[in-house]
Amino acid sequence: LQEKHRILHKLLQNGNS
Amino acid sequence: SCPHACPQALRVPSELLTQSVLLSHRATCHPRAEDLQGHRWATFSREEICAYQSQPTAEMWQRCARRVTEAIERVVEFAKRLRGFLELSQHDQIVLLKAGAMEVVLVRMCRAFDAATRTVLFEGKLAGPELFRSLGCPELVASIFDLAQGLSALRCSESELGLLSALLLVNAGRPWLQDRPRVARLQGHLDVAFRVLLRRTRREGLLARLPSPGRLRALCSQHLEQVQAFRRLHPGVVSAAFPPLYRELFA
Repeated sequence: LQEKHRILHKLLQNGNS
Repeated sequence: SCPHACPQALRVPSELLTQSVLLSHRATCHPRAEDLQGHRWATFSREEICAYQSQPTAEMWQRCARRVTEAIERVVEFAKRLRGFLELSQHDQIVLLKAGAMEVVLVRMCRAFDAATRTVLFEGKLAGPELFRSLGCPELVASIFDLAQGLSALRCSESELGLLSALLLVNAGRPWLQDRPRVARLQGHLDVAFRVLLRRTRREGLLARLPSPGRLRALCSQHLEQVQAFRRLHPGVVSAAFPPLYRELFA
């Protein structure tokens, strides 16, 4: 699931903007 | 009621949770709450509407996909700031956002809906459904405007919208969740907070007037169908020109 949603996964990993 | 099973973050009194959700909602909404009061947004002129209507379908789709994606990114940020959300497994965070982010975007739209003129804020000015003619999906646009109009009539407070949004995301009924009981516990806390708020503000009548989960789900399905229809008519455009996050979630 994470492989198919790399961008979403990355957004969730990043610190708050 | 389950001190050993619940992580610290989930054991908060209702009012604190409501405050926290409100802060997250306010921090991640556009337009900001302070800009909603006595807004002075202009309505698109005849010429501006014609300009949008004259855009090629693919360009208008791309433009709207960009706007939707910006809204989705704000919903992701909202989710991250929700107490307990980031303590869910990464798998379940993705499942919940993939299923619920668009529903939250649609609900949030009512904040920038002008009931008097039946217009919604789009690219800085107020737009009626006719502005989106070149998208070629009039039923979807009409359904979205109907939803915004209905929600706008409920005159929800920012606290109500924040909790409603949180409950659209933290939904233990979504398929493919790995740890359903954990999501259900977080959903339960939010549900209690929402009911306590409604009781305190004598707004319990709101519950019966909200759009049904089925209606929101149907609207999101309609959106997905239209993306597919667009792809069949304009092959390659989505892959080449749409925002990557939009493709990931809807294509």
